[in-house]
Amino acid sequence: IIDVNNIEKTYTETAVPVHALRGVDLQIEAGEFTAIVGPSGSGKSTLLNIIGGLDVPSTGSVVVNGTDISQLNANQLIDFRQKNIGFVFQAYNLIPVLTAKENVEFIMLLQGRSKSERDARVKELLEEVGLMDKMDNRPTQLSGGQQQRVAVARALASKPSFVLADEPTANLDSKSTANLLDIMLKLNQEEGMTFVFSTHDQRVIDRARRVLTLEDGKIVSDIKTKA
Amino acid sequence: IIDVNNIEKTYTETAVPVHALRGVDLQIEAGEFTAIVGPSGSGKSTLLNIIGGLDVPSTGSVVVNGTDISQLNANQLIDFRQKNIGFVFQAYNLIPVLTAKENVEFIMLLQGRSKSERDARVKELLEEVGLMDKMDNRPTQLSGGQQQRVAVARALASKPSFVLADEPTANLDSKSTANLLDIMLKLNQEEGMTFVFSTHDQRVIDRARRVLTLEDGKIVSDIKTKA
Ligand SMILES: Nc1ncnc2c1ncn2[C@@H]1O[C@H](COP(=O)(O)OP(=O)(O)OP(=O)(O)O)[C@@H](O)[C@H]1O
Ligand SMILES: Nc1ncnc2c1ncn2[C@@H]1O[C@H](COP(=O)(O)OP(=O)(O)OP(=O)(O)O)[C@@H](O)[C@H]1O
Ligand SMILES: [Mg+2]
Ligand SMILES: [Mg+2]
Repeated sequence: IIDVNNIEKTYTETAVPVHALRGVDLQIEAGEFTAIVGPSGSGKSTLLNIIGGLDVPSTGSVVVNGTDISQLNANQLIDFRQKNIGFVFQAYNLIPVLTAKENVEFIMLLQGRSKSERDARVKELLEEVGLMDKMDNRPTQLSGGQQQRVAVARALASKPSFVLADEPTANLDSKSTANLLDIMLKLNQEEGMTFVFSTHDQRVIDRARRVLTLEDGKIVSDIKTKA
Repeated sequence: IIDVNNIEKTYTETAVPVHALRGVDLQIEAGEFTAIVGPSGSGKSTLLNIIGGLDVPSTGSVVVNGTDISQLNANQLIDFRQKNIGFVFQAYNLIPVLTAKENVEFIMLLQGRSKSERDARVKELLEEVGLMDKMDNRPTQLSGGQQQRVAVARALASKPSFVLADEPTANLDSKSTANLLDIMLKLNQEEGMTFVFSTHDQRVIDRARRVLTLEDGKIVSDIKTKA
């Protein structure tokens, strides 16, 4: 379903060029629940951004559901992402002037969904992540972990076929982490939603069915577990 | 050394007032290595911000090294923080237009330290957190965990008597986390630097000598361990 072919990413803007990704090949199949692990700076965010069409590789291609996303122009890319991908950013990237509720429903507005459908969906998601009482708060009125949970709810709002999540539990306590994992696993098992997430959190790694290890821009191991 | 007296913090800007802290009393002694744990939204960041003079309590007082910081005016507070406190923010708050090196030396510039002293200190710190090769990168050219390590280096730069760190290892892998803990413990044991940090990370909690648990704005347990 996601075909990553010989992806390289080199940053040339610093004095010394940085080879963030040095030839990554991998296939993600529908319904996977896959963790990407690796040291700080090993290329996890870079890889997720490229798979999600948020960044362009220096060489190589990414084919998602049959579409070579490197061939899409800017507008087609935006449209493609809206229809197919839910993304949870490492720094959340919530819109500061919108409330939690508005941040979550934003993408549904762009997709032209009806008010009643949006209201029901937002309510359902904020309830699942335990933030119903915070729906009218703006990001500066939320704790770090609360902002992270809004970012997750937002990624799930449009019922994407796959979710890319960059360290989605970094700022969460055990209970919120366990809750989030349950939500993700339920969507994965009941609706076949594909999840690919980067993480440093052992509790999350333990529940992945496949673990890819990135080191210095290369995949050094790819293990299927029986989690 | 830090005397927190009956601190309450209520936010009234939302429809329903939020009692983020509901009467917190605690004393931190010189040389402590203390973790504050608790669920997302329980008040950890709020408490750290108030202890560090970055936020004002609704009632109660904070006395640091004999100074009641609630009695200081804005300029005195800035000056006091510069001289006494190193702060690691949950969202890092690095200055986007400055490089890693410039972010770390910034406070030393404000303190009027000589160029040779600043250069030596920045080099020492960036080396300790493994970021010498990134010193000319700006925050957008750094990974999440790299930004977090710059934020820690910055807090240590001015050799403060105590460091308040808000989830300082959230985005770090095991190796970087272990390394950071070693640095903090070494400063704590060799130089008597006091550390108070909030964390969800069990590896960090395991190495604290005292664990304060916050729930719903109140301290519910205070345990000294033999870590
Ligand atoms: N400006 C604000 N207005 C209203 N409520 C606020 C504001 N800032 C924080 N809060 C609320 O205060 C409570 C405590 O927030 P705080 O950031 O201290 O939590 P925390 O323990 O650090 O959580 P986390 O582990 O998620 O970082 C939260 O419920 C939050 O929604
Ligand atoms: N714009 C840029 N210019 C130069 N180097 C960059 C840029 N963006 C990222 N890098 C570098 O690319 C490498 C990979 O970064 P990436 O953010 O993918 O790491 P990561 O595995 O997500 O790390 P973390 O676990 O800390 O989030 C890092 O060494 C980083 O410094
Ligand atoms: Mg990253
Ligand atoms: Mg916090």
